[in-house]
Amino acid sequence: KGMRKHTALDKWNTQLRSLYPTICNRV
Amino acid sequence: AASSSSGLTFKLHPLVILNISDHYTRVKSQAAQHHLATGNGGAGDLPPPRVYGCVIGVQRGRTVEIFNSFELLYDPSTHSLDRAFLEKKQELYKKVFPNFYILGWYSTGSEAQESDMHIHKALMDINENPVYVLLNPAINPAQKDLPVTIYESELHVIDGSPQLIFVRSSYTIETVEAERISVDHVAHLKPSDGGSAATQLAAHLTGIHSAIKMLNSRIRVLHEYLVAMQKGDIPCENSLLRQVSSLLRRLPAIESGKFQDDFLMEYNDTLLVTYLAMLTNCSSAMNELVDKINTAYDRHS
Amino acid sequence: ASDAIFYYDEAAQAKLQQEKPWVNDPHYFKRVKISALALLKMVVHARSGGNIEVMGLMQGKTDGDAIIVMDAFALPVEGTETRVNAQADAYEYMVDYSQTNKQAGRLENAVGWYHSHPGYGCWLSGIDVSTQMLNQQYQEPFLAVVIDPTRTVSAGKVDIGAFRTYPEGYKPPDEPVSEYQTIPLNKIEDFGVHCKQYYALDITYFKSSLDSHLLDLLWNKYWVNTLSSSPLLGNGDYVAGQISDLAEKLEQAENQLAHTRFGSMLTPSQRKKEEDPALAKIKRDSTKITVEQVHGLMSQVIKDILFNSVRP
Repeated sequence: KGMRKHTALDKWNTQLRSLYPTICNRV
Repeated sequence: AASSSSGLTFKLHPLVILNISDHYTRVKSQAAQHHLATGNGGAGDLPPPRVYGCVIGVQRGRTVEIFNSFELLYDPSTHSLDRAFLEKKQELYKKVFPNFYILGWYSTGSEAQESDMHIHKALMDINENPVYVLLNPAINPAQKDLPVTIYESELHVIDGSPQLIFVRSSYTIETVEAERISVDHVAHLKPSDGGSAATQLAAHLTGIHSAIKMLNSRIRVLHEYLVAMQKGDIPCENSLLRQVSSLLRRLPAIESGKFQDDFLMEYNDTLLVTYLAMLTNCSSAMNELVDKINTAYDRHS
Repeated sequence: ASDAIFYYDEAAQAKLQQEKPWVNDPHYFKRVKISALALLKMVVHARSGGNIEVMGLMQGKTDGDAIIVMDAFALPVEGTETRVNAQADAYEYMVDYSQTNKQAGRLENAVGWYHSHPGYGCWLSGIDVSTQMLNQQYQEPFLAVVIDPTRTVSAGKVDIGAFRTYPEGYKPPDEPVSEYQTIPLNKIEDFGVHCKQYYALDITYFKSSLDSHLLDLLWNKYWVNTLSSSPLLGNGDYVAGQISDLAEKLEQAENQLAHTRFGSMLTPSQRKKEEDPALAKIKRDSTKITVEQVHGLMSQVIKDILFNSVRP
């Protein structure tokens, strides 16, 4: 029942993980 | 008669109550203005008008749920409701609310009248056991109970002859979530704009606080009543004692492994959402900082 | 005095219809007053449609720069975002319903239409703008109201907006200031292209003295429903959709950042529009989702303590 929500949360987490190096590389 | 023995459970939605109130207020307002315009004295001299309408909803087993209502015309020649108008309205409402059926009718007044039975009987070919919802429009600030009464009809033998009489039925107020939020909105006239996070939190917690305060006050009343019974100040009421005992035995309300799992799942999901949102906020702040650093130390600008 | 608004002065309304003060000022109507009954009817109808857009008409009158909505009724029309002027499918119904209303003493004319945007906020899409422009051409005065029943339940407060379109080609002198709201990625283009073609009106509500009395007494009953409501449990799909949309917006923002030197600095055109940078908007969206979730959890925890921590 909660699969959709957890999949979305996982996506959010993945995007954040990918965002950090992008920001750091901009320094 | 004082109470119904049909065993039906009635659920009434706030929309029906507001519908009847609006109908009454409008008719009263028009009548008052007309009275003033014709110079027949103050609007206060007018007797409160009676309005009529149909209530619609669904019946599932022994539960009758009254969701909505619509206005009807009173035909003075037949001392009943205008049938052609009713059928026209019914046809229109069926197109938008195909699952709703005519459950009965409504009117306004302080108590049911003998002439009301004539209207009630006329509806029996549509619904063999119609309900009669009566709203008392008199505003009494000392009143604590909703001035709405639901009547059913029962066949009783009176003076040797069978007669249909009105019997009171108890009901509960039922809301769907959207309805409850709207009623809360207009009852407290909250602004529909966002407001700050603190305002939103205050509004949310105030709602819960008010509800818990109501629960608390009712428990206190029950407690004081039971203490008085224990002391002997009031006679012992066994049925009440049984109800209280049964209520207490239902606590804790839910106690199972499945509930704990689901509850903790929701809890942890919310904590996770909060954590991810915090990280998102930090990313945004970090990004702004990087831009400022880049601007401050940019060799070219 | 609070009940005076319920009286319909046919002569005064007819006079206004002749004078038509709104013709020369595209911004003439600035306020909307909605009755408690009309709001309740519209929200309940919108929610009953689930994920399908539903629509209805509003009846009322005007008073200076305000449109007063006295009542509303549902139309047998669904999927209002699939065609311009979807209400044309229900003209016969509208005529029949209005006639029966007049017979029953509801003398007000139609002053607008309402429809639902389940889960995607209160604004006018391209189709809505075209529909409303048509309405304002032939049925003035006319108002467009949008209700989001999903966000209403999720946030615990009514999500509603009232709008009027500008005439074709009209450029308003000032940029309209509107409250920020989350727009899903798949609707952002439709929102952005048309957002300058209409403006929002201030909404207030009113109720009669009898309504106030009854609502106060209703609280004595429906406090039970307040305590037993569980916002966390009813809107799971919507929340999942919001989080998924947020992740996609993050991906887009990351792609933009990777290709710009000053990611959170505004371009001259953005600065002019006083827009927030993409990440700042995402931050607001994520905060909104979190606040709603936390509020829902608070209710659950409080109820757990109240009803489950008691032992005989």
